[in-house]
Amino acid sequence: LPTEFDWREHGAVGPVKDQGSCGSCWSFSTSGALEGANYLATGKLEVLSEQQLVDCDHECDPSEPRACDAGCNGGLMTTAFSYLAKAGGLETEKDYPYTGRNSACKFDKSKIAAQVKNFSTVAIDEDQIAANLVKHGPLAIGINAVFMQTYIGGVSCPYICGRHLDHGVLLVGYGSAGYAPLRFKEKPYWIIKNSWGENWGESGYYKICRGPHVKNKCGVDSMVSTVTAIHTS
Amino acid sequence: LEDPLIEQVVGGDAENELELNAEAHFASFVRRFGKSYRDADEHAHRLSVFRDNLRRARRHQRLDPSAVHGITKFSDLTPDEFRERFLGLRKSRRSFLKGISGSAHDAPALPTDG
Repeated sequence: LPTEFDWREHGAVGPVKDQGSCGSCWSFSTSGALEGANYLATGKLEVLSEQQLVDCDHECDPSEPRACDAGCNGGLMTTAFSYLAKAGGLETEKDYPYTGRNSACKFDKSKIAAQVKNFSTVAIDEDQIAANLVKHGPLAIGINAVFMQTYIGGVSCPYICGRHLDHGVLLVGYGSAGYAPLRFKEKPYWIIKNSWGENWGESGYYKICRGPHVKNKCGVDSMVSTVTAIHTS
Repeated sequence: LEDPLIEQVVGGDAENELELNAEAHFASFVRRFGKSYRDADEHAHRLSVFRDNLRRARRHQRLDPSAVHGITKFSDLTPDEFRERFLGLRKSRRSFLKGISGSAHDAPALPTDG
């Protein structure tokens, strides 16, 4: 495993977006993971649509039939991957632009830009998470966002943080040590792409500590999924 | 949440300044994030939420000293409003694990040494 890794340096991460006042974080996490997988499969970075997931994905979780993806009212990345595998794939942002509101499905199969080959869920093991990140590209993850409402920058490593998950984001890399302004201590961290615009956090990104002494901080290791895209020439 | 044993002591006057100048901070927050409120009552309500969030940011700073916490574009929202409008992960981790334990989607273990 490399001591540090960042998919942004390899061109596999699209621009930071803003979900607006809509509980669609799960669609940004899903599209971001597929963008990275599609980049690995085709060598092209296509910026993909979240609105198609908001409007068209009402897939339910096999283990919990009442838990279905519901646009601005919430969803889950693994059921979104299931929807994409069944629907055929995801259009580009350009062809199916984001509005931040639930609306009728306007999916056009002829405009599919990325197709899901399969998806997997990773065990709660930071080495396995790092290995899957390096191998499969950015990962869709859940996190507890309680400290993110007031976060401005640095490496977040709260003494106490709940592990019930309420936000979906994209894990794009990891660093070996980040300078912690108030603590003068170096902390290894995950690099997380959020969907609250570039005027939040560190240009839209969040860093949270990782490592054997702080495992699964804010639940960051406990809902991790990878997706692989169908290779097209 | 009891105060952590080791407490980063940020300059006391900085904390009092935040409280004393909440209105000035709120005015610059409104300008910076282009906020607008329907009427004077809403403005007053948002100012009181903002003041609570200043205290919340200070508490977060104490609990999370290796990051920087403060005024963000969400500083005029209560924690509930923030959760309802800007999150959206639908299921708890527990049911997620129930869904995946032994499921066809478990990722195979990858080599991580060497």
